Amino acid sequence: MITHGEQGDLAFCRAGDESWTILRRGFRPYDDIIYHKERFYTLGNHGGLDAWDVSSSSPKRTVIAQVPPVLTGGRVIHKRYLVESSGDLLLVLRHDYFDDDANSPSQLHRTGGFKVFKLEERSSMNPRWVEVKSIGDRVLFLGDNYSVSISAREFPECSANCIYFTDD
Amino acid sequence: VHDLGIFNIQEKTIQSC
Repeated sequence: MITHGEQGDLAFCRAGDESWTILRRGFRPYDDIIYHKERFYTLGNHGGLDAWDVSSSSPKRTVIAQVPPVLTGGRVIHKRYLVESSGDLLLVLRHDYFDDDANSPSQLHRTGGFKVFKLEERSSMNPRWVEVKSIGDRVLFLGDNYSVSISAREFPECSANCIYFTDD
Repeated sequence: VHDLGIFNIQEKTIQSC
């Protein structure tokens, strides 16, 4: 499953298909996609999380979490990432540097920090995002196309409980 | 200005690269 083209159309292709199938068109409707627990999850550009079952000839969309987490204190979300870590689905919000002094252009477009949320699935209620204060020994690598997590125990060159990010 | 680095979740600090 991908978003592609100038408009960021959502499309998928199964093994054996001879062409891509467009699922949704629009102006960049999705921020990120991940495959998690045998389903594709898409993060809408307003933060809503959907799951897609593309096993049948008519793919089905299920709304998982409509209410996205927000940032407080004047911080503006710069980018959202989906990443799987130790079996959990994480949503990472990247925000710009926030400075009360509006006349400090040197800090424009600099990342100020991140907030990490975990999708908490409760049997009787809709799943919801819960802030995570620590990811233990995990290490996140956030990318424009895909994000991954690894264990700092297995890769001691990396710092635990840290997010490695690149310029987008 | 490049915008890349390592963010420490506990300390909420960024180490620029």
